[in-house]
Amino acid sequence: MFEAKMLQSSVLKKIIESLKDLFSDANFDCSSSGITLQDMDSSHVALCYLKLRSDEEGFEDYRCDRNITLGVNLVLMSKILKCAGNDDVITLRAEDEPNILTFIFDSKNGERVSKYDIKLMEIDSELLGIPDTEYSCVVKMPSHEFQRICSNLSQLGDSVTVDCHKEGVDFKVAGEQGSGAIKLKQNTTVDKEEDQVSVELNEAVTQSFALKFLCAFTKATSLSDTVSLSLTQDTPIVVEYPIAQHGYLRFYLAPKIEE
Amino acid sequence: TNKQGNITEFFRKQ
Repeated sequence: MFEAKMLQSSVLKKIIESLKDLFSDANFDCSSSGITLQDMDSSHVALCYLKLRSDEEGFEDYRCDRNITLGVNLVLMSKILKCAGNDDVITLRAEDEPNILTFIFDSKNGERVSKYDIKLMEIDSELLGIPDTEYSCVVKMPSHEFQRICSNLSQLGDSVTVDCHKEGVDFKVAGEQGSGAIKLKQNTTVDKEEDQVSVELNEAVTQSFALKFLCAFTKATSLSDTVSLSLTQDTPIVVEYPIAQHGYLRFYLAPKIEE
Repeated sequence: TNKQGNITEFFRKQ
């Protein structure tokens, strides 16, 4: 038996909304330690990795007697989650050898209980081993700032060059009709931590990435006030949104490499 | 021109 009771349905709604356009079918791997999801987009350029820890406060109850994989169509899941109120408590439930995933939405005042079942799918996806490495550069910034940068620069071109150096980070785009550049200076003196821009630098990095994917990742902006970008030359960028009281959502994007 | 890399080039299949 698997049963996970999440205090805020809005968290799961935001996660699925941010994934469903790039990652349409995905396996939720459930174990006693929590729920993980790893999936590649259809072109195998981007990868997402979600981790929701069972021992964090976001789960009121969590039970998973044996490891199970729940193959779900995320577009369908998003439709089901739209039936939940933002303040509803949501329970996910499945048997040990499941064909069905059950969603139970309890309203805050206890007057409304909704139950939806969806059929599970057999999804043949290969898990990739993501090495736990140290990156040359980690930039932390307000998540809405990163969203704005991606949105602004995507008006002019398809790829952004991210240039991390000791003063800060530069984002540049060069298209056929024009070019643009946004310079963010390190700023760790502002009062609120979530408004700070910080750059941890071991080595400078200059790398290009497809804006289409970065813009898609920023659909997760409402999950977190901050986002971190981890870069090493000639390796995928990691865009991480912490999820309070649950864990994190990470996106990996393969770089564009000079031919 | 830049060539788009593939994520499977960087992370091995388990």
